[in-house]
Amino acid sequence: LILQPCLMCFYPLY
Amino acid sequence: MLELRLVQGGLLKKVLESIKDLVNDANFDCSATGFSLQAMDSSQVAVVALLLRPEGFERYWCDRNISMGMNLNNMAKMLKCAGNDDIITLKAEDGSDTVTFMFESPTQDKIADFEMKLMDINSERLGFPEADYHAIVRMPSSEFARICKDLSSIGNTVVISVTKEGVRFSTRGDIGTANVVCRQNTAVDKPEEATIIEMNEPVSLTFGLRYMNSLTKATPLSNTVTLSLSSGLPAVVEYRIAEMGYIRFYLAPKIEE
Repeated sequence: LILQPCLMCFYPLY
Repeated sequence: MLELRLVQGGLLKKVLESIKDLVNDANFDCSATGFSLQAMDSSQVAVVALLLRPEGFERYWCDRNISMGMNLNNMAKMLKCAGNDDIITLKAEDGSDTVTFMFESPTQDKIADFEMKLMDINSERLGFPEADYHAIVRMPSSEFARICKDLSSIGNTVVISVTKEGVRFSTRGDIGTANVVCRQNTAVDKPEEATIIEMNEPVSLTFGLRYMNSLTKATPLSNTVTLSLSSGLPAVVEYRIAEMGYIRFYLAPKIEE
């Protein structure tokens, strides 16, 4: 199963 | 008050063409650092970050930090009315809810102004910490665009792998598979035709080709593109805008579970 995570999973949100 | 005069107006046209399909609305920020933008696509998988430094403008006047929310499709419609060689000036009064784009022909015999409504956009910004990437590939931007386009006729995702052999772009679809390997090549006539691979560790990441194809719309902005890759981190795809700044795309990789 290949998932597409969003960018917020990698970087903090300000 | 803000007034930005860009002699190479065609550059702003190209910037808009490269991001308008990925992002609908965005805040353009104007400060002493430059004219910048950070915006996420609606599926929150890609972020575009633009910086045009003040030195690149013939006149860069902005007496306080200003953030202007714009619909990028509408902005692109207005900029399409400027000639490729036109000088473009952006003007906004303090507290105004509009921005004016002024287009001057190079011979000064035609001057047009277009006023566009601004919008309120609540945008959250992502923080991008400095990272040591496992591999950095610099290659001709047209070659990268060609590979993404070719592979997307076969599959939906691309695996980008960097090894000692070079950088490999692979896809798989119903009709079959495709692999394109680019080796380091510095024996070229012009430096922008080189492929340069800096690898600290082998890396392999999977991305949606739909996004990759979308960000290659920035190809007309630069002869070269730089891919920064690390396992488990978004890729950074950077097009440098000569002497002015850059347009960077951060793209989240797909993850196998």
